[in-house]
Amino acid sequence: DPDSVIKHPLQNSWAMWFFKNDKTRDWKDNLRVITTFDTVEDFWGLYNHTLPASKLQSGCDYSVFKAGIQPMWEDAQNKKGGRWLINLNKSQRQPHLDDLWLETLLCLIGEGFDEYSDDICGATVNIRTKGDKLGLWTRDASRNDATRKIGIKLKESLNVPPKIVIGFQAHSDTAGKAGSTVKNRFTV
Amino acid sequence: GTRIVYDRSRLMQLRNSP
Repeated sequence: DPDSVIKHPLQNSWAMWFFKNDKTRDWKDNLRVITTFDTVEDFWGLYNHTLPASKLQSGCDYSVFKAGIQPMWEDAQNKKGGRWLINLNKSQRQPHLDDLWLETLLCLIGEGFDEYSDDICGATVNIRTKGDKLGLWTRDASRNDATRKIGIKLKESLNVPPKIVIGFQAHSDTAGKAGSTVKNRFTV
Repeated sequence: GTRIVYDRSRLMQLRNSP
């Protein structure tokens, strides 16, 4: 059985990042790479040995981005991009958050966005008392067709009910503003 | 070149392989 001897290569190499909100330190110092991986087996090894997102302290994030892209909008490969954002209310963390995050990761590493997979930079889950957030980051917010197709695919893969609308925000609109005031460029 | 693609079921199957 070849599955038992050969690791299955991924199209991309990915880095998993952890952010812990320590106000005594600079924002960038709170952001660390946990590890990088480029095979299916190494992904599962990592996933199975890290704390589920729902068990992280409030203020923490996990991010999984293509190797070479930092999980911040200032990165050259994110700057012109944006994110599809799924807001969860407090009661959704226990039943849904870990499943949603895993499904997002499977779409990323499996190149689940078909011909638009090159538009993907990564994904982030933010654990927050007021409500967790899951974001799928793309590299160019001006690519309307790609952005919309990615949103549709994300919503479908995560089994988001049709009546729930998810929005896409350009990082250039988000930078320096409170979340509630940012307009959606697209919704699906 | 060809893109290396895995669907959900294949990734889940490989989760449980030795």
